[in-house]
Amino acid sequence: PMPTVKEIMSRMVHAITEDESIKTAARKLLRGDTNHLVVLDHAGRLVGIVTTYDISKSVVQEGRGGLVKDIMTRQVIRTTMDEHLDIAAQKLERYNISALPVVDRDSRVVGMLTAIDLGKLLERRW
Amino acid sequence: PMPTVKEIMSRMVHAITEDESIKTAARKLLRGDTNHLVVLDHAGRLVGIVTTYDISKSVVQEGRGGLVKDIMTRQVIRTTMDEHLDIAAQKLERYNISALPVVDRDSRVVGMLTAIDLGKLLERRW
Ligand SMILES: C[S@@+](CC[C@H](N)C(=O)[O-])C[C@H]1O[C@@H](n2cnc3c(N)ncnc32)[C@H](O)[C@@H]1O
Ligand SMILES: C[S@@+](CC[C@H](N)C(=O)[O-])C[C@H]1O[C@@H](n2cnc3c(N)ncnc32)[C@H](O)[C@@H]1O
Repeated sequence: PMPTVKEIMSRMVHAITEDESIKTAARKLLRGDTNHLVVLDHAGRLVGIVTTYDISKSVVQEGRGGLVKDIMTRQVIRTTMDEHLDIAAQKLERYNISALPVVDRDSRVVGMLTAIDLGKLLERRW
Repeated sequence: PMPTVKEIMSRMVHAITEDESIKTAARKLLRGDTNHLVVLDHAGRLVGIVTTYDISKSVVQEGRGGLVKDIMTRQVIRTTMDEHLDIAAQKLERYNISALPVVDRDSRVVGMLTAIDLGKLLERRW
């Protein structure tokens, strides 16, 4: 049977709020050895995503002094623990993105599915 | 049988030389809608890799005026067209990276295997 997201997702999530600086976001990405931060509001709900791609874009646009809200993506493509992995993988390919926040019914982030995690599938099937 | 890299790799490769600026690298990443640039010498051989992660790191270190050679990774983890995908996927996971340049016998880059490409495998097997 097709595996689900919960079988390979990571529970490690790096988060930030939209009022923090771009530099703080860059520091968190570096410290987390990751390309993705979820942006949460003060009640812990998912309001955006900011990645190293967005930081790199701000370097082109010289937007030094900016805040996360100035560069983050608000329409977040997301997944759930029970979603089948072929569906989740299609989202990554269709939007050319490399991570999907995993959310529960209350839009709380419970994990992260990254494209790198898809490699775990190869250990089982062939 | 276990698929090989050439079955799912992408032929699209975005390249830069080490003497170009960090800002030019950021511009090429943006234009290519990608997180990875291979760094080639003037004879077209692979000498490094620079990603949006490295650009983000340079924002933390305030290294504005720098060049690609100041931030690139020189020890490039790579793959070949005939490598089995389980081996290539293990490299991505072991080094926590999301792309492997695909090189031929003369160390020329012929493509790129990204973690996002691993999703293509799901379309076939289950
Ligand atoms: C379209 S991708 C292109 C670069 C590269 N292929 C990658 O995987 O990041 C970069 C953009 O996608 C956005 N992004 C990343 N993950 C996302 C997600 N789960 N939902 C919505 N946007 C996302 C980022 O905010 C960034 O602006
Ligand atoms: C260790 S990863 C961590 C961030 C994130 N997980 C990612 O996939 O980029 C970031 C670092 O890996 C390096 N890197 C990316 N692809 C590489 C490759 N194929 N070989 C060697 N280093 C690579 C980049 O230059 C960057 O310094």
